[in-house]
Amino acid sequence: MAAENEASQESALGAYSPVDYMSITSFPRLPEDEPAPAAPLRGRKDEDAFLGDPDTDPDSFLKSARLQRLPSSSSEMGSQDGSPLRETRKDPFSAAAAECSCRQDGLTVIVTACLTFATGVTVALVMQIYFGDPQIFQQGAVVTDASSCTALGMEVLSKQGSSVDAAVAAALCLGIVAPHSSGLGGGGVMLVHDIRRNESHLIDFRESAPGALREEALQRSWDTKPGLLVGVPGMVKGLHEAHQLYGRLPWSQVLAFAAAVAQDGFNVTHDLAHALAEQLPPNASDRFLDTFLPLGHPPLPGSLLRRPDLAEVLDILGTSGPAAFYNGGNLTLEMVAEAQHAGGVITEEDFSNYSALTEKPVCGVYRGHLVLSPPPPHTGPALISALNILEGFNLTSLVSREQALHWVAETLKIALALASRLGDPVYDSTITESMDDMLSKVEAANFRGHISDSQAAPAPLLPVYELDGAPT
Amino acid sequence: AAQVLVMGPDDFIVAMVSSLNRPFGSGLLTPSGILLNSQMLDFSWPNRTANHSAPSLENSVQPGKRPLSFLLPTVVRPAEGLCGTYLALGANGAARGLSGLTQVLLNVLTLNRNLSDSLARGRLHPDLQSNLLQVDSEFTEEEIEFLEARGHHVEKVDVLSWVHGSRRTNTFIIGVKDPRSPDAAGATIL
Repeated sequence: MAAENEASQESALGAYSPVDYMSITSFPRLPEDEPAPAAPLRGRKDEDAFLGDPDTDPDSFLKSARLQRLPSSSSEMGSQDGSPLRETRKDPFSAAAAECSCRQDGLTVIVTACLTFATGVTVALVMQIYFGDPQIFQQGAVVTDASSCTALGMEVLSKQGSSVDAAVAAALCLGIVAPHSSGLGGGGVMLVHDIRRNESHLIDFRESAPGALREEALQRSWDTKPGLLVGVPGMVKGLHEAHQLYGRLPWSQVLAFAAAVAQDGFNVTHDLAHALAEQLPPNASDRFLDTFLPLGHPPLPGSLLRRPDLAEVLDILGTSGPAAFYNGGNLTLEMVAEAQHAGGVITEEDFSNYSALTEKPVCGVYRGHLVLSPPPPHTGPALISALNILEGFNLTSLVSREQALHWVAETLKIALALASRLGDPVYDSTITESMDDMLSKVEAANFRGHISDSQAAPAPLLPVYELDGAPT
Repeated sequence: AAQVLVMGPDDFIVAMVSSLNRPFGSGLLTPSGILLNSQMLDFSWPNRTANHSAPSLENSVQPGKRPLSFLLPTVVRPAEGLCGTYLALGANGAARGLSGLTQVLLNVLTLNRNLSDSLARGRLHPDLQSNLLQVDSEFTEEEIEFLEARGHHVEKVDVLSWVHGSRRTNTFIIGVKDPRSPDAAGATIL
């Protein structure tokens, strides 16, 4: 009876002991003709209950497990004459072994499923990192000439707008808040650099001369006919081009940010108040005075100014795109009429012919850094030339500031003289050659050789042509 | 000129400078509220200025042509690899802007000053037409005396140009305005 109980326990543990599965499966086999035990082997449920019985003494459990392992550790079964165990040809645990086999298959399925799932999740995460929108708002910075436009740029970034979206909104905002320095009727240049790809594009939306503009007309009456000074504005096409290349938010949404500034009003900046007080254009029209001096005198810094007219223009541009500005609509007709009324020669055709240029910036290497700047007709090459000249001086923190200032002054004289030779390369092929010279380190070393460490040059080293004759 | 500098979380750097030329451009305002520029003043033609400097043939007036420009949005990155200093700079003040940018780049890249200090330090500009070396109000008397001793004719002015900047070093980004500007602002997402 004790042996039967032991066999019963043995079978129970043989199938489910957590101690050593391989050892247990090498237990001595029982004979096929072994009489059925008085107490039947426990069924699966009973065994589960046994193993799961919280009242089972853990010490006796382990003791019995050790006892059952003893025979299997013997290499000579026949020497155990006193043992109640006999050799058998049939595995009494065949059912249990088959069950184990099934359980092994189940384990394989589970492991395979887990691995597949984990691989899928990993691949999805990697793809999200590289191709998806950033889930964590990282660092960024915006700087503009007006705090309200800086805040607007930050707002665009916070709404998952791209850097170019933020720049476009901020630039339009400046056209509202700082009308003395920029606006829809002007132009500019934008340099965009992609850090990851090390790619740069320059979008040049500088104004171009009207088709009917002649030097003689300007020479004769530029100061009495302000309409002659009006070039074809590039701002709208340039910003739209930048947005087409790099925008993430819809064009209409980006313009709506700026339109809200014009509609809701803004605080007059110190700079605008100063310009309205001291730099009003000569013969300012009634419309100009009504718009910017609504109370009849220059506004104080901080006072509220609204521009619902510009809000409406921005809404139209947001809906219709640059075509509303350039393709002969009301906005085009108004600008042409206003300029022609003031002696200008600009036409609707000039507007429809205008296009912003997308090109590569000029670049130079200065002390291990790549410096990117606009090509002609902008004076980026002169800036790089100045850096190339300065690179050869022993400019360190050990050199006195005064000595460094002297070198800088002499270098800038050369760079500015070089800048005065530049112009639009589309109209003069020699400008490309001048530009190549300016970017050359050898040429820079040549210029540096003409700079004295102790004396300012009495006369310019290079011929100087007219530079910024008018205040900008 | 107006400046916009952006370094966004998308790893793009944007530097933009725009202008109407003179304050309020031509002063012409359309019924829709658009101020028209006066950019044709940036062309060169004979006898335009009082100093009678030689006109530039390369920058003469021609239909469809773009005039010479000192709008200089500038970006700096490491020449090799990704690690190091990135800069976005802009300047106003026409030719004075070129002088200002050169000196700020020198302060950051050569003298290893931080961006705020680099923008704040005094700047100079040689006016080629008058042969005067203009220095701003940040210059000390000692510095001016030294320059004069070297043969420079120094003229002190309040402000030459505003240079704003943004800098990124690895993942740390900062936006800084020129302290001379009363209204500009730089904001950084931390």
